[in-house]
Amino acid sequence: PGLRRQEVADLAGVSLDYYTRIEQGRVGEVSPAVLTALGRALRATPEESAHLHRLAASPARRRSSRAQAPARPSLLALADSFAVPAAVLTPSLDVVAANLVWRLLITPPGQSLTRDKNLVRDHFLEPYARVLVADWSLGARAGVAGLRVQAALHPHDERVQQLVQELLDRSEEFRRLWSMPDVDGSTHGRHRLLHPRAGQYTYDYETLQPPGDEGLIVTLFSPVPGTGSQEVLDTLLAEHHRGTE
Amino acid sequence: GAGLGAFLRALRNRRRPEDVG
Repeated sequence: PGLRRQEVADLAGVSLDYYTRIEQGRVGEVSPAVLTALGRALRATPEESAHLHRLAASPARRRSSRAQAPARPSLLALADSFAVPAAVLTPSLDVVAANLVWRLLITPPGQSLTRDKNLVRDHFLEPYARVLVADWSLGARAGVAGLRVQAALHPHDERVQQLVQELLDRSEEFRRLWSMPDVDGSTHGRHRLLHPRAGQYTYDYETLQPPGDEGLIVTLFSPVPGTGSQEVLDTLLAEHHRGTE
Repeated sequence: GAGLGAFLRALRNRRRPEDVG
C-alpha cells in the first residue's frame, strides 16, 4: 500500500536521502518550495498542503501557546451576541464560553448547562454524543482533523498534547483516525444533531480565529434555512424560558 | 507523532492504488 520513499522523492524532485531525512525529522528547516513539491507528489488537498507548511514552520514562528488563557470578557460577550449557537474554544477544544442556545442544544438532558466540556473528548468518550450527533463518524473525522491542526499550531501546549494522549489511550476509534493524515473539513462543514426533544438540527459550522490572540477560536453552528432547524432553537429557547419563569 | 515526518508518512501510505503508475 502507498508509495515508496523513492517514488515520492522522484515525483518531488529531491534525493531519496533528503526525503528520508525529512520523514525521519532529521532536517532542520524544509523550504516552502520543497514542501509544495512534496504536497503535489503526494496529491495533497489544499488543506493537507497547508498543514505540511504549518508543521514545518520553525518553533519560533509558531503561535505561542499560553495554555488555558482565560477568555477576555469581550470575547464572551461576542459569543452571547450571536443569535445562533456560538462558543469560544481553546486550542485543545475546551469550551471556555458558550451562549445560551449553544448550551441548550449540546448539553445532555438533566445535566448542568455549565458543566466543563471538551468537544473532541466528549465526542469519543461521552455516550450521549452517539445519541445527539446524527453522523457520529463524520463528526469524529472533523473533530480529529480539527485537533490535528491545533496540535500542529500549538506543539508545546500541554493541554493539547495531554488530550491527544488521553484519547489515544482510551479510544480505539480515535487511534485509527489519528493515524490517518486527514485535515480536511477542520474549520467548516455541514452536520446534523438529533436532539431528543427538539428534533433534527442541521447546521453549517464555521470557525473564526481572532488574529494575534492566545489561539482561542469562536465556533458558530448556524441553522440551515429550510430544514426546520431554526424552529429547533426556538423550541429549546421557549422550553428554557418556560422552565425559568 | 503529530510532526511533519509522521504526516508525510501517513500521506505516503494513504496513496490510493489507482494513483500509482
